[in-house]
Amino acid sequence: VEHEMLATFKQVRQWFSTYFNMLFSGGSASLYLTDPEHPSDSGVDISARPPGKRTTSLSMLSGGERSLTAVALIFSLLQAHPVPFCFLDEVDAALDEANIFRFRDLLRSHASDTQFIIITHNRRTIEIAQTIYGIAMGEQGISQVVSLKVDG
Amino acid sequence: VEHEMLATFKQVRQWFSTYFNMLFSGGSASLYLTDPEHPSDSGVDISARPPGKRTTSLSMLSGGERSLTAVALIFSLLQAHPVPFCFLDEVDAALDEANIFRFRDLLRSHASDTQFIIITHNRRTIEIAQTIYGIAMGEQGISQVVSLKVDG
Amino acid sequence: MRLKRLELQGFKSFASRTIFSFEDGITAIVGPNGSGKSNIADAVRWVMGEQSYSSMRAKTTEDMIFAGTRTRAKLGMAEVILVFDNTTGWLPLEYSEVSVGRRAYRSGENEYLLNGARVRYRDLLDLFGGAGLARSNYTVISQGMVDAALSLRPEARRALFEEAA
Amino acid sequence: MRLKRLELQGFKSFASRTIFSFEDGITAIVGPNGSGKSNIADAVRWVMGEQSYSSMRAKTTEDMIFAGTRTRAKLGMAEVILVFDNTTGWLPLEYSEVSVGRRAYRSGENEYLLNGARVRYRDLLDLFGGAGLARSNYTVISQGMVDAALSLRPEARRALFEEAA
Ligand SMILES: Nc1ncnc2c1ncn2[C@@H]1O[C@H](COP(=O)(O)OP(=O)(O)OP(=O)(O)O)[C@@H](O)[C@H]1O
Ligand SMILES: Nc1ncnc2c1ncn2[C@@H]1O[C@H](COP(=O)(O)OP(=O)(O)OP(=O)(O)O)[C@@H](O)[C@H]1O
Ligand SMILES: [Mg+2]
Ligand SMILES: [Mg+2]
Repeated sequence: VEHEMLATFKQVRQWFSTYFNMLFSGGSASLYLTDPEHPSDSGVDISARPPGKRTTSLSMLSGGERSLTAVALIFSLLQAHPVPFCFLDEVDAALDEANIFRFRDLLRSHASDTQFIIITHNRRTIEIAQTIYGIAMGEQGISQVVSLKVDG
Repeated sequence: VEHEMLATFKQVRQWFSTYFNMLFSGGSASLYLTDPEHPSDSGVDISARPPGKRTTSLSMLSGGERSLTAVALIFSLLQAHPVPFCFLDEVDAALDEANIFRFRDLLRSHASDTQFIIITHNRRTIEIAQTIYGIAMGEQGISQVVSLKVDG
Repeated sequence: MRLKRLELQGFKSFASRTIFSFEDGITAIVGPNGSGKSNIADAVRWVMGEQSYSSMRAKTTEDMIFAGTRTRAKLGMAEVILVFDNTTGWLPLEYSEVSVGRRAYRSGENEYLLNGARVRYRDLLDLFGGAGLARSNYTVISQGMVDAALSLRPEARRALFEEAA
Repeated sequence: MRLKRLELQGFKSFASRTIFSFEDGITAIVGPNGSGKSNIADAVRWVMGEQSYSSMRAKTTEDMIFAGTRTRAKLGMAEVILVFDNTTGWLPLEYSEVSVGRRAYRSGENEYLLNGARVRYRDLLDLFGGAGLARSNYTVISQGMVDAALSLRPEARRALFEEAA
């Protein structure tokens, strides 16, 4: 198990730094084992440096920078160990327009391996979906599907 | 002090139920003293019932319903005890388009008593500002004002 | 093709039987505040065996069951079913279509179903574990929790990597 | 007219002197993620006497001072000044314009200023308290904290009402 965990960690670390660099158009990020001698007992540290800045502790990142860094981590886990489907509930809420486009690109690049179901209020994110479910509260206070749009 | 606190509490309670009803276009909300015999030692409970639903505990409200309920509380405190200025940092992030319009209306109705400085990514909220400051990170990783638009 | 359908009945605000069919690619779920979107994400967590009610904005089993509104009486049972296309044999079972279900009653009792037959909770976990889907933290990212991994202590983050191994 | 100007220098990402003039009505602050918008809200909390660093996404005084970037050296001091129009006598002082300031140095020392002259922290609190602005929880609502009041325990919420009294 220890060997597997280490192999996975290295893969996720590789993808995390690639995706961070892509999403932030620069900068760098990495993952560290707090106790490299004993990987299966070790904790995992995260460092993230947006372009042009000094390495900040995670607590100094802005709301949108935190979301974007987290998205880079989620997609690197998906890359190292794909799962058949993934539900994302308003993960784009803190992102500005430019970062939503980058997030969309990453989502699309994974959509052939993983089915994504994404809850969002963002027009830009909705645009790339093949299927759109509209939900509403009916008069009886009951949730129902009100519309469905399927591409092609 | 006890007398003042009670008077303020009653005023805030009154406005909270009014603003909640306005923001949700229906439903009802209220504030309760956990220990009405000793107002200055008592805690304050909140109950909120969106239209068509049963009274839910606050933890069952959706993300947007929580934000909207919180906005109703903030504006009722402002109404009972106006302060000269108020900074709001992305309080509209979880709101859908319809609720942003209601939030805007409430903001505008208070703007003659209180100066509002609002940080937002929402086009709809930006539209109602008289002054708009654009901030950007320069090459040196330093924040600077890049643009300013002042109405009339 | 992996996930085919999600069926909800009596689960939180979905009093009536509601069916979502999923195609390949990206599906968006949109709607006003409070319309029930996050309840769908909670339903997926729940049917996959989630036992921590606080991660589904609830405290007890009863909170998962439609509590009734001003014009509709409360229900006695909540049921969620996930239907998978298993033609590639991704789930370690003979069937080409596999449905996983969970039911809960006001008594607090929970039932787990595999292709309509009752199984133990343990069996469900083994099925998902065998397919690398053990109550995975990155299969469902709940509202407001996108950056949860950044707030964890380093030791707690290890669980994310163990699942991915 | 109450708030006239906010001046920042060396505070967090605002290395250079930056001045915001405020008119009546609504002012919007917009910009990309990470550009420094929430740092402005932190600056207002800080100059009004905030002592809890965690409420300003920091741990120590030094975190408030520009830490330097790849192309610009760190600074030794952070300063924030709020300038009020006091023609209506809203602040209990003789002046028609009142400026309140705070400075911090890498040594950890904090200075408080009233119209340019050093005062004690206590004096600043009395000034704001007298004007009903005691470190008020609803003067600055930080990012992600809009629904904080809903998450408080009932006893903790009482403080909101005491301030409004
Ligand atoms: N057991 C239950 N019975 C009936 N209704 C319930 C139950 N549990 C939750 N609800 C209702 O579901 C609603 C919340 O739904 P949900 O959180 O899914 O909304 P949402 O579409 O995600 O909204 P937002 O866009 O604001 O995040 C609440 O208004 C609550 O009343
Ligand atoms: N002491 C400091 N010195 C230099 N830079 C700092 C300091 N403290 C914070 N920062 C920088 O400020 C940035 C965060 O700014 P802020 O949180 O204000 O962004 P924002 O505009 O609110 O973004 P968002 O839209 O994502 O919320 C971080 O990238 C961080 O590097
Ligand atoms: Mg939601
Ligand atoms: Mg911010």
